[in-house]
Amino acid sequence: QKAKPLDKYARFVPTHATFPLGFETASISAGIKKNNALDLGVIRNVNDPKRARAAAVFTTNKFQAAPVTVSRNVLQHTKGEGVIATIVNSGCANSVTGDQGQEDAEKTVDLVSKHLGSDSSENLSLVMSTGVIGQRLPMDKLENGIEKIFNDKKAFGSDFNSWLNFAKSICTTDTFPKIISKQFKLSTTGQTYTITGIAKGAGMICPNMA
Amino acid sequence: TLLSYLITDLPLSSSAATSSLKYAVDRSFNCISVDGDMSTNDTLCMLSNGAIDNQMEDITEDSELYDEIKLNITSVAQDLAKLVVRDGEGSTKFVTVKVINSENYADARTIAESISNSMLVKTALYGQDANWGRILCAIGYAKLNDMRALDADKISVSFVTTDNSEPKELKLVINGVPQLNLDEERASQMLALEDLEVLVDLNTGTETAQFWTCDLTHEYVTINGDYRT
Repeated sequence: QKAKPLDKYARFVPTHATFPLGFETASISAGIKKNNALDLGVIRNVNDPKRARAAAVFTTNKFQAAPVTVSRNVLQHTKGEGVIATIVNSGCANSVTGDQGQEDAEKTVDLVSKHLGSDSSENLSLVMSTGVIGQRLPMDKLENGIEKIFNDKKAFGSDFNSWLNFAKSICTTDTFPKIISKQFKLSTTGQTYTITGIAKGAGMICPNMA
Repeated sequence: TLLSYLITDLPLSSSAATSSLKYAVDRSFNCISVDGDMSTNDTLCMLSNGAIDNQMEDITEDSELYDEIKLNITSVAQDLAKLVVRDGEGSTKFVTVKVINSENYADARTIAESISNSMLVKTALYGQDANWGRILCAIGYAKLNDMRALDADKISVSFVTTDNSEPKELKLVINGVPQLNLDEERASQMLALEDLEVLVDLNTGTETAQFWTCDLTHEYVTINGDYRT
């Protein structure tokens, strides 16, 4: 006996949603994936940067990819304050790539931070990568992609498609982008706030993050 | 690899963001399994910016609002984690493994994880085979701290439907005794459902743990046989 194939995209991907105030997303095809699919995305805070906070949990695998160690360093250095963006690529995990991989991940953070107005000492962005392990990040494509995103005034948006495309840009073997947005009211003041969740993952999934 | 983001316009302190994220991940993404493999890149990050009210003070762990916010963050994280399981490579079933009445939480969680990671349990779920023996086997080799949570004479195992059909529960093992006259027709009906719950009642305490997993299919091998090339 076998179960029938399911149209998961139609069932699990929303067609509209409300997103948190003061955030924008951008995504493009930087050519890291073979099929010209979206593979580079940025989420940035456009609200007062002094109010920006970031936190993260990471894999407990002893072999940690370069973006994991670099993002952890950013959080340790900033204590999560003033981190206003995250950049992610799919197609290449930048994992098990040694010192070169570390340099590539650091350079990615530097490039994004500069575009966000940082001087050289400030890291304003986290970095993530997903895809094939054991291959170097194609930095030429990544750098071009970052330039393209930040030099195109129309690249960033806060509408549904901008968020959905960001969710698509992080996918690998996923059959649908995973995006959920919920609104809640504060019990004290009745103010409405939003939490949006975006994820990718379909295989190599049994996380134990800390 | 799992990558995930939680983005909110709440004004959170760094410490509150970190602690609420940790609370949420332990009850969501750290309780899922597609194939039992852990990536080198798994990351869950949260960004907050206070944009709902720039005059509002940061919410800290001591704030009156902290607990409700923590629970709402957890709720979003759980829904997101379940979507990841639903998209498990080649998967056709979404399975909740619930371990109840355990002497301690850690062992309940270990048992739930062991069942969720068992390749043979997962292939049986794909084949719609009510193979309770494989579930017991996975419980039996779970790496428990001690054996106080697991008493072979007290354990009960059931399939529970997630639709409204009756009987809702099909008992496979009661107090350690296998139900050899299993209603195979009902078992087939239940296992044909896309969503299913495996309920393990340890009857040794009061703690509960939950994992979400999926079946293992031919398609999983197809996808992963040539992923790199």
